[in-house]
Amino acid sequence: AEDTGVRVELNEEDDGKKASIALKLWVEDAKKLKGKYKDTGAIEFTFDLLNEVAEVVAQEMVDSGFFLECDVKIVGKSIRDRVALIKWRRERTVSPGN
Amino acid sequence: SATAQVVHSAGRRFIVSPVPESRLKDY
Repeated sequence: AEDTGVRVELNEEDDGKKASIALKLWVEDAKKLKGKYKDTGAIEFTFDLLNEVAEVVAQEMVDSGFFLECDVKIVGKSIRDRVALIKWRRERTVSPGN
Repeated sequence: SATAQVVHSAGRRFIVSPVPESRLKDY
């Protein structure tokens, strides 16, 4: 995946069943962000794989003061890429059926 | 512990914690 400077990782073991999963996001390379990033640490949150949109969560992080508005796309893309990977892994581990 | 909670108006809970060791990468 493209290196956005923002890293998103699972914050719990994925059992492949839960719709809502714990994620952890932090900035690895602040230079990739457009705005001035105030280093607050890692942000832990839950994400509903079925019903939520990465960009909406990114906007909530902006609204909460973690990032500036100009970086909402980078944060959203970082979350979306990780979510896509989680979904892809789940599909691979599901039996193709009969 | 060094954690803090931020609750967004939409109800989502963000918990701020120390960055994992893996952040240490070569620049």
